[in-house]
Amino acid sequence: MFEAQMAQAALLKQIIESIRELITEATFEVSGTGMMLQAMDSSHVSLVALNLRSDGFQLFRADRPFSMGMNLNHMAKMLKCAGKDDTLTMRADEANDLVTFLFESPGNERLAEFELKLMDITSENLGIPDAEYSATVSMPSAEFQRIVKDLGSIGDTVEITVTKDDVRFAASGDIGNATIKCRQLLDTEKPEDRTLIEMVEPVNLTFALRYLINFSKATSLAPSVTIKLSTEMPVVVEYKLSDIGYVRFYLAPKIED
Amino acid sequence: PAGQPNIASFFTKR
Repeated sequence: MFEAQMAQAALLKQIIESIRELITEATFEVSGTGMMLQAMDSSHVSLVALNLRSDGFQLFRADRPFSMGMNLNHMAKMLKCAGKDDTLTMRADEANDLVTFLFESPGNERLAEFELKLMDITSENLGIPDAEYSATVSMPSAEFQRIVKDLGSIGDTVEITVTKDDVRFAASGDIGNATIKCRQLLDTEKPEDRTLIEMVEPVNLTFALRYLINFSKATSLAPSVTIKLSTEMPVVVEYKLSDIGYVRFYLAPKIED
Repeated sequence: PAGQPNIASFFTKR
C-alpha cells in the first residue's frame, strides 16, 4: 500500500509539466524515503532525476518499495483537473495496476477521484555519483531561462565559461554571435536574487541549447537554479523544491569530433 | 547526434 498527501496538487502538476516534454514515460520508485524518478530522454542525451522526500509530504506511507510506471502526458492530463488550491492524495497498491489521484478543495466540499493506469516500463537505472564539480553557479532561475532562450534565437549550442570573476554564455549562428556575461552578485535584498560563483578551476564546455531551454521549463518551481560544471562531464541543472526535494537535469557536453 | 555523447556513458549501470 502506498499513500501520500501533498498540500498542493499544483506542485506535482508543475513538476510533471516541466519534465514531460523531455520524458514521456517514467517509473516512480516509491519507498520509505520518498518518491524518486530517473529517466533519460528518448535520444539518451539528457537525464532527469526527481526526488521528493517523504518528510516533505503531509502524510507518507509506503509499506514496501513499489514501482509505478506512468505515462507523464496522461498523468499531466489528470493533474490539470486539480483546482488551484486543492490538496492531492495519491494511493496505489500492488494488487491493482492503478494509481488514484484524489483532489480535495480547501473547504472539503469537492472531492475528485482520478485513476491512472500504470504501465510496465523497462528502463536503465543509472548510478549517479556525488561528484565534486570544478564550478558551481547559482543564479535566479528566470535569468538562466532568459539567457538560454535569448541565445537559442542565435545558435544551436552554448559555450559556458566559468572563471573566478564571471560566467559567460556564448552562442554563434548564421546571423551573428552573442555573449552574455554574468558577474557574481551577492549584495541583494533577497538571497534568491544572488549570482554566486564557486570555482575550483576554470571550465569551458559546450551544450545543445534546446535541452537547456527544455530544462528551464522548471523555472516556476524554484526562484534560483544551480548549475554544476566539470570538464568533459555532464552539466547538472538543479531546481530545489522548497522543503520537499529537487529536480535535476543532466546534459552531456558536446565533444569535438 | 554527432558530437553528442550518450548520457548513460557518464554514469554506472545499476
